[in-house]
Amino acid sequence: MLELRLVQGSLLKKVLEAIRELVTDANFDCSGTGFSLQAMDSSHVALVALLLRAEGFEHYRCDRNLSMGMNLNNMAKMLRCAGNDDIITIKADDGSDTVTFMFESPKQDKIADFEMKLMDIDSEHLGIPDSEYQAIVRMPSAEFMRICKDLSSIGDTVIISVTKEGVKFSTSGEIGSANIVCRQNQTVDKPEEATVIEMQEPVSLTFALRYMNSFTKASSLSDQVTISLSSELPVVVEYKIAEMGYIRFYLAPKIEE
Amino acid sequence: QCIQKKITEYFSKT
Repeated sequence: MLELRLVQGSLLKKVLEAIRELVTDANFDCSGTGFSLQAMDSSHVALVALLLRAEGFEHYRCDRNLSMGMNLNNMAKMLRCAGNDDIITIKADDGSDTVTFMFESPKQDKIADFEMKLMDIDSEHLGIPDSEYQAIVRMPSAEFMRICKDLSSIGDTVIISVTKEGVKFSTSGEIGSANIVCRQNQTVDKPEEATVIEMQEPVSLTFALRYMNSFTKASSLSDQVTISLSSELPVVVEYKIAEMGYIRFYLAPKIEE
Repeated sequence: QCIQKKITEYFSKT
């Protein structure tokens, strides 16, 4: 038996909108730790890892570990029927081939049940080791989204370079080239607007902008985004989910032949 | 010329 009650149901709606462009079908894993997902895009270039910790739910019952295969577009269709202020409860019985999403209005005057068919998904699970990164950039998520959108009208790839001067996002294409530099800016009274750069050593990596743009769909989950870079590793683009967990996107770099 | 690496070249299956 599984029963997870999330008072801030809009978080689940936002999570779905953030990942459904990247991943079509995925297994949601439920354990004592929390509600999680790990999935790759169809090209195996990007990976998304989601964690919603058990403590973040008002009620969390998961009698035994359960993996539920869901089509994310279908799940998004169902969650779009929940109001933004609704409380969402996810329910499933052991061995069942369906999951139920229950939506309760804040005043408890409307209760809806949506039952969705589960599917068998044969997915690879990758071990992601804890790593030291050469540079970690924390910046406003809206700013990062704007930069990725702006650069993708010029080129297909972005070179992210971190030096002691700041973080530089560069692209070039048929019509020309562009460079955007963000300097460290620790605005004291508005921490959500800060740009903080922790650099062990300079790093410069190239990534496909199409994926970066897709990751920025998670911007509504968090005011800040953290970008972790190392020359030997995929970049990690992380959005914290208020008090509950995170959504992390990993993207393999493009390497010069 | 850049080649796109895959995530599976960095992280292994568990």
